[in-house]
Amino acid sequence: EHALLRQVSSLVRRLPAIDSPKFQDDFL
Amino acid sequence: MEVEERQSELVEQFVMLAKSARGRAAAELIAHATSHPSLFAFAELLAMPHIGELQGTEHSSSLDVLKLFAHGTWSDYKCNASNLPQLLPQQQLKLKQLTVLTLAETTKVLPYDLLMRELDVSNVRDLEDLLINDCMYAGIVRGKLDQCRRCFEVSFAAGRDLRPGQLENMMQTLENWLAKSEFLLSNIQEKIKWADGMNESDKRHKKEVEEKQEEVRKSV
Amino acid sequence: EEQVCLIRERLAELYEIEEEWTKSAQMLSGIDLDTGIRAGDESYKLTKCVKIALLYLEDDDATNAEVYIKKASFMVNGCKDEAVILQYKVCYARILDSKRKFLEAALRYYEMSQLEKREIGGRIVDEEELQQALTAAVTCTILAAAGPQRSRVLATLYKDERCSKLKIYPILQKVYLERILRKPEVDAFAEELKPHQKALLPDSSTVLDRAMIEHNLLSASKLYTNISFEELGALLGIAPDKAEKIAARMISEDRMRGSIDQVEAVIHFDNDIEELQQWDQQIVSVCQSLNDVLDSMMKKGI
Repeated sequence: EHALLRQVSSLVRRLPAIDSPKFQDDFL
Repeated sequence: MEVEERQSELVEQFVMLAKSARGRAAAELIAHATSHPSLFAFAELLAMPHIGELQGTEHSSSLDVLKLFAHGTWSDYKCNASNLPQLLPQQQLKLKQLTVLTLAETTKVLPYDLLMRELDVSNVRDLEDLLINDCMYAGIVRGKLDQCRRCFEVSFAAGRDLRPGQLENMMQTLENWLAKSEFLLSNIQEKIKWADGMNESDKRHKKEVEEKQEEVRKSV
Repeated sequence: EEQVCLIRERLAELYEIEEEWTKSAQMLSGIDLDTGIRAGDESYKLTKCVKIALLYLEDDDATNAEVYIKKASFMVNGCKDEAVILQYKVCYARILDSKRKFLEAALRYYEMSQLEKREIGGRIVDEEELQQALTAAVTCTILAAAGPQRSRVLATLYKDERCSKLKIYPILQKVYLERILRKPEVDAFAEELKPHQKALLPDSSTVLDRAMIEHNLLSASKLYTNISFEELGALLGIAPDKAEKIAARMISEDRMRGSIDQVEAVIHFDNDIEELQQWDQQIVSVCQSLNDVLDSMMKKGI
């Protein structure tokens, strides 16, 4: 299922969800 | 998802046409598909028997173009331009759009210098116009342009056709994600348990203090 | 007095046939509505005030028209004549439009475009007129100052499927989706505008320029974390210092979030949402995508 693979590929690329230094401070 | 939804009908149309197209007709179908402004998926077409039959025929360069659009980038085209037919302007634009998707696979922050080199763009204005009009407004990527850091931060990019060998990476990433999610989940559960424990001991402590208070009150 | 009144009405008709709108209005406004024999006839007075206002508007004279429409506003509530009421509404919307109170005008045009009863005062209001009112509503909304209220009206218009049939729809869509409008699109839109909508403002830019620049600036703030004024000027098609001035005004009026670094000549757009919320949104959309994948798999029986 190529369409499914493309969707998973797009999904996988969005991980990790956010990794900006500012986020680390906010999260901590 | 929106991109997939929008192009799924198109994919079906071209696959349907590919069932009956042979030789020149198949080559023209490839040119039509790789020029269509809303189509960014070519694996299904590439998998069609009549399309594969172009290999070794006078139309095999069309098959090469389809492979380029399924998995390649603008740089691949430039390296191989002598063996490939001259791309139409709309095909060139599409290949550049697909190149942005491929670059977004490797990292979420795309430096302008990398983009300008890979897309053959000479200045920031043209690069940003391409990213704005032909990528963000086309719905294939979402993100923010940062001129001070001269980079494009990608928050979403539509998926391209998988290149051979990419499936394993993807499975591995999913495994990691699963492991990390489980770890995070157990971590959160542990924290919840710790918080409950703390809550209990606070309650006990509070009760002891109240009892002591009562005793003191009675004795006074 | 009665004869004078009749002669004035007749002369006004003749001027109107000659399309001498202001002369026709002046002829009618010479009729004494306050103390003459007609003073008691509210309906006659209302009809005349609306008529005079409409005539002044034909010459884009919103000031005089407003004088009479204000008079009419005290009488319109008691009026039973639907045709006059509709004329009053049209007139009022056009005066707001002429006075560049675009958002109020848009709301009134939109209200009129939704007219249910088509047969009014023996006259049929046809589809074409409703479409004109809808187009006028879209035009005024686009020309209105960018901000939350305009966004709400844009959303209402964009979701009204009648708009998708209008010639102006492509630009409505881009404005609603907060997309940058390029010069060719703006020029095409400008051709449909009335003279007063292209009038010069004190700073010698036009109403349209200002609306478009503000819109594009807001659209740029959705695409950029920061941008140099040099590039912003190139993007908006204006001088960098003008871009800076407009950006500064919008930030000070709290219609855009950001800060200006004049030393570096860069504007930094603030994100409305905190990093943590951004993370939440990212997680939500990742999970949404995961659900979409699982739904697709379900659909395909995998």
